[in-house]
Amino acid sequence: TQPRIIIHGGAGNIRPETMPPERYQLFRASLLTIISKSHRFLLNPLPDGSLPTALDSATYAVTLLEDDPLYNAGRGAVFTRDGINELEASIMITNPTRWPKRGVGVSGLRRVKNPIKLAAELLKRGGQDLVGKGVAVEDVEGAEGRLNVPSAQGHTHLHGAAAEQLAEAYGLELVDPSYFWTKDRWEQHRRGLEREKAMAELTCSGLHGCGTPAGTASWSSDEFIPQG
Amino acid sequence: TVGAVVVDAYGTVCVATSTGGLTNKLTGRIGDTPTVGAGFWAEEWLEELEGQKAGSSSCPAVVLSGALKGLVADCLSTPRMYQLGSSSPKRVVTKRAIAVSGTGNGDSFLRTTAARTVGAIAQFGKESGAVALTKVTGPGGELQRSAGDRWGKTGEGEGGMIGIECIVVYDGDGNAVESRSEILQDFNCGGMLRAWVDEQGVAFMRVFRKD
Repeated sequence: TQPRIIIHGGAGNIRPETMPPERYQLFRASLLTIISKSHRFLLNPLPDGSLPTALDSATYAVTLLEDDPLYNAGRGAVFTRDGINELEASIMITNPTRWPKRGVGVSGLRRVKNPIKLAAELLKRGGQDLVGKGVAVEDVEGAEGRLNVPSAQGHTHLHGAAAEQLAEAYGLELVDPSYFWTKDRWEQHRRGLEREKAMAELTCSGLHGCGTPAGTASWSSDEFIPQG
Repeated sequence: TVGAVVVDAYGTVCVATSTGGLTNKLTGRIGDTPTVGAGFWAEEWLEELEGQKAGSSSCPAVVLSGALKGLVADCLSTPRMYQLGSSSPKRVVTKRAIAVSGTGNGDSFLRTTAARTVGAIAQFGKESGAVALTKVTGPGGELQRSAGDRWGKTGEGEGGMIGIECIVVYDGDGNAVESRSEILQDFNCGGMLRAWVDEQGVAFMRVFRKD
């Protein structure tokens, strides 16, 4: 099969009015750079002569997108109402013979630098030969050498501290939560809460009927607010 | 949200998606990106033509009797039947593999299990991946309908998807003889940031429908 790839960096209320030319050029340069690097990764044989798998190539492409603060993922992620970043990721493949789990989701992450790498590791481990065998611990070659860690078994969604504990055991890079902070997203977060407050006051002044804020902290007709 | 869908030289399709979630979401809210079938989906299945049962990815590749001497000319359209010196036409078995990654208002993707719905329309509705994806996330599709009268007021129903469909055709001895893949993409809102490489290796980037 001829290897192919497509990537996205988000969708929503994106219109020429909410995407000025200089911002459009920023996204254009970033997306074309990432798609070119990822296509090259997909086509170039690995040191052992084999061709990269779809799993490794998709993980590589999303890692580049997570590292670019332009996008709502990894560095540059949006904030919750409480001003923290809670990251989510997932991965799934069509071929069930190699990884019977087929798909994995991770959520509630606050310190894993590249959430997609954790999803990929969870798909590769604790899955292919342990599905349904309920093996409690797994021998893992982690950053500190061989470790016995709770096995991810055939689970397809892991959340919060348990997921981060496995990320650490697998030797994935953990960062201080401040790594994800960017000024643009912080200001978007503050503007959203202020918009909601202003809408609520407007609404309760009887202009819209009390208790039904016309705007939300998560969406605006005037700008592109990442919806997730 | 960011995503990538890749088909490799072995015909496996993989979807990877990552996000910070909905701006100003409630802390603890889980969105569609890590929820199987909502923001992402990947599956493959066998399709035997002419009345034989549609297989699923777990059933073995059906080995057809006798070797096919022709190939399906364009495996993205309905394969032609081949008479191989006998009265009854032979059957052609194709393996279809589809993976999609969603982005947009996650709670709407969750309510409609949007990604799985694309796979189901393609497999059970016998539609191409492109038609199935547009039926869910294209203008006026399932996702937009799920917003009801809140469409255009709260961001509900807004979103887009990218994907890849790969079809492999097997000969009478169960050997893969031809494969073709197609890039899938559509959205129902103002724009979707996306980039892809076509079959000639040319890179494209788009935000709107016609930029």
